[in-house]
Amino acid sequence: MNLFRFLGDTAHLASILVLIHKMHTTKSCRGISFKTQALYVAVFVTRYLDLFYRWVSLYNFFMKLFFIGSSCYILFLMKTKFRPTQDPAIDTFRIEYLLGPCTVIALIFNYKFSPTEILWSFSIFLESVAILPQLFLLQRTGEAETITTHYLAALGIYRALYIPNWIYRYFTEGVVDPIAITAGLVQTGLYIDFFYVYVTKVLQGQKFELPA
Amino acid sequence: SDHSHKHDEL
Repeated sequence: MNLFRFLGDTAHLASILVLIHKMHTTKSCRGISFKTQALYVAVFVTRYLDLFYRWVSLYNFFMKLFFIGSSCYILFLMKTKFRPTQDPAIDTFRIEYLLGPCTVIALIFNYKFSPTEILWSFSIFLESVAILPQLFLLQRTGEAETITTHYLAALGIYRALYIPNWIYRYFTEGVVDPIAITAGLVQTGLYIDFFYVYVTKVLQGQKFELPA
Repeated sequence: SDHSHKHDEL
């Protein structure tokens, strides 16, 4: 464990708490893509199957439980309490276009051709693109509540911090995980456009609005 | 040893 990864995980945890806080305080999940949230459940469940057979650390164990539990809780809130505030008409990204290619790529690129390793690869590739329905929704509406942008910013920071973590691990432990690194770079890249608007508008106290 | 199988990150 190094500081970059710890802060990255903390940002990830914070992003989820921000999202849950947004839903409870605004009593709404407006502007949140159900599809992205559902993809995150798929990501966590397929990746953390190793809860049953691999012990890493107490930290790792509880974080995994938190990510699975909180992502399921978010889906539950979106399907029950806040269902009326959800607008499927604007959440139109076709997730088959993500699930299909991720399945194929996971079958080709994995560390071992075994069910759990293929699912692990799948979860890494799927996480890298799971934010796309959310960014697509944002693009369609052209604006976002400030709290929603803080959620996305925290997620982006989480991904960005994993990059110095890998550089650090390469030099200190000689560890290289090409699958995680490739997918992670793609994932971080997806946030660049968002971050430009976040820094130039939201952090200057303006509303998040995309140029027409 | 092959560290790529460690899967110790979240």
